Amino acid sequence: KREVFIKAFEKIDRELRSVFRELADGEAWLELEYPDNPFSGGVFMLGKFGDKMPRESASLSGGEKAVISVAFLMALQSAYTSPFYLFDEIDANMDAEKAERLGEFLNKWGEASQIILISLRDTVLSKAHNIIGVYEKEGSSYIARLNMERIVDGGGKRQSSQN
Amino acid sequence: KREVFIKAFEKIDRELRSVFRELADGEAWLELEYPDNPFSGGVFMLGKFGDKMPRESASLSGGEKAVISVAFLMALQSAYTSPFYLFDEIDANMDAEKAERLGEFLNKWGEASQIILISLRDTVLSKAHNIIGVYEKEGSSYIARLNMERIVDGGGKRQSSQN
Amino acid sequence: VYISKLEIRGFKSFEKNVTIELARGFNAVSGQNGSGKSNIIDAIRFVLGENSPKSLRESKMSSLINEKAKIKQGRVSIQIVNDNHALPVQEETVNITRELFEDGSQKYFLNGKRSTRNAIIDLLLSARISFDGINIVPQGALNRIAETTPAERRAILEDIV
Amino acid sequence: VYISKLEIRGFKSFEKNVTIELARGFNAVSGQNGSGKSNIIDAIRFVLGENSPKSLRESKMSSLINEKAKIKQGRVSIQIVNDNHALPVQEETVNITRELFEDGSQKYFLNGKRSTRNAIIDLLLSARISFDGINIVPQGALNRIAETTPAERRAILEDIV
Ligand SMILES: Nc1ncnc2c1ncn2[C@@H]1O[C@H](COP(=O)(O)OP(=O)(O)OP(=O)(O)O)[C@@H](O)[C@H]1O
Ligand SMILES: Nc1ncnc2c1ncn2[C@@H]1O[C@H](COP(=O)(O)OP(=O)(O)OP(=O)(O)O)[C@@H](O)[C@H]1O
Ligand SMILES: [Mg+2]
Ligand SMILES: [Mg+2]
Repeated sequence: KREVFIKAFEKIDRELRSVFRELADGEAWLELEYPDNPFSGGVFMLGKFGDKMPRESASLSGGEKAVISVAFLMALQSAYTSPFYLFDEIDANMDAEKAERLGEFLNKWGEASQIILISLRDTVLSKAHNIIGVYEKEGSSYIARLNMERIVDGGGKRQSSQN
Repeated sequence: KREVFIKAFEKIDRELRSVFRELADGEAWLELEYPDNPFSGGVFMLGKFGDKMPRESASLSGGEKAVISVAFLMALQSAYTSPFYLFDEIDANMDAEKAERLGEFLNKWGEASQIILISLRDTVLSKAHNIIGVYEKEGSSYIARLNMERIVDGGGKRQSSQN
Repeated sequence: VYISKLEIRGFKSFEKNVTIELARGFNAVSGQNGSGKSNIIDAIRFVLGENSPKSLRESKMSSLINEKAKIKQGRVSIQIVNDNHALPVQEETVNITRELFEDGSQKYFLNGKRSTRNAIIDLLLSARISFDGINIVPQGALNRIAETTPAERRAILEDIV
Repeated sequence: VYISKLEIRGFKSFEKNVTIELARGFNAVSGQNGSGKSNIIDAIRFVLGENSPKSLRESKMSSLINEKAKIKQGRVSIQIVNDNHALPVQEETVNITRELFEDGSQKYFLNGKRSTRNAIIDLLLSARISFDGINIVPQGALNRIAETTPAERRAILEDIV
């Protein structure tokens, strides 16, 4: 049992390191509290952004937490793959550069898995294979298939999204 | 005591209605659970966005909650004015149109009170009287006085902000 | 497997029948605040078997029915393409429908035939699909992943293994 | 009254002395994730007397000192313009400085003279300035205002009156 856990732990740790590097300039990794007896302790997640000191994930800034959380979620997939992902505004706290990298990452990931992401940002929406617009008319919701030209035109309320 | 409370309640309710109309297309207001005996019940806050039904503030969407929360905060000022406001990423959940209206509202409010707002959005930053850029260099934080041209240029990492 | 189509009627802000076609890869959904984006996620979780109204941002299940709907009934259908047969059935596409009535009663349908919540949950689990998996991140919930304690994180890894 | 200047040294991510000049009206602060924006808000709350490390996103006060600082001391100074004399003192500008040392000890200064936390808090309260007023909205905290119960909201109104 311990062997199975350690093997999965190392696989997820490797995947975390690799996904994180795609999303940010820095490093992220997992550490066992008690490497000799994993089940008697916890699993730490650390992130090092840019030239800054490594920090425990819980003490990172808002946007840094968002990036490391996405990286951890995707790393878990290497041990337990889901066929699709539902992400609701996971880029809310990210600055422009990180959000754009997230969009590119999801575009790449979308070649192997299905992703349904809600986002208000054009820089992220423009990386999708398919864009769905939701709008309200007389108090009820409807949808429209969108392409990026209509969004960038700002053509009316229904295409309004974070510019 | 009851008189004092009712008077303040009505003043804050009026202000909530007026601020909300500046931030969104719709109405927001307060209601006493027991109008004859305010202290034995609570205070409801309701919001009606567009053509939709009025809803209690707690059951609104993420961005709708953000807008009604800002309106309520500003309404409280009519009863207890603060000399300055510190707002950390209050536009995170707002769509482009609401964020821009927030920026215009704060620009107007800034003529009477001091506002210090953290935002990642150009549309909001461009409405400020003064823009401060924060950047990291060799692991430490520094600041630079910015003007909008530098931000829109994207001139290097340090001006990077939500586009 | 992937979701090819979603049909929502009388559920939350979707008064009239709305069909959403999804691509195999990276789909993005956008629109103004309050337009109904998160309600789409709620609809998917609902049809996959979510029974906790709190997880669908309501205090009771009957609140999920659209307030304006002439017929007080909520209905969500999902079409899953079974290309790799991760779902252990013959069919190339699997259709699941869930109906919710004003009195709180519910009906589940699998490929047109009446079914049960348990049967559908078991079927979906073989393709690693569940209404509350780690592959679903509701609005505002992302950063909790960075904020879990080391003990909780170990538990997450143990569950996965 | 308004804040005209903030000086931060050895506090959180501000290793070297950094001076921030603020305008009377609408100031906006931006920069990449993790650059130090929220730390500026923490610095303002700190110099106004915040004593709860949790409210400053740390588990203990000594963690507020910059990790790289050669002298293990954190220092924040705020300059408040007293144009309408809401602060009941003669001076046109009021300077408050707070120093934090590695052993957890602290020093407060008011216009250059040694002072106490209580004296400064009382002075600020007459201008309706406090480190945890409703005029301060930390990152992620905004929507709680919409989510308070009706009873809590009544309590907020009662406190204001
Ligand atoms: N049972 C219902 N009947 C009618 N309308 C409903 C019902 N339940 C929810 N709604 C509507 O759905 C809206 C919220 O939709 P949703 O949470 O999907 O918004 P959203 O597009 O995700 O917005 P945001 O960008 O702010 O997160 C509510 O404002 C409400 O008007
Ligand atoms: N005592 C300290 N010594 C050195 N650096 C510190 C210290 N405390 C915090 N930091 C740094 O400050 C960073 C967080 O800064 P802050 O929360 O202000 O970021 P932010 O600009 O608000 O980011 P976001 O846009 O993601 O919210 C941490 O990533 C950490 O590197
Ligand atoms: Mg939403
Ligand atoms: Mg921050």
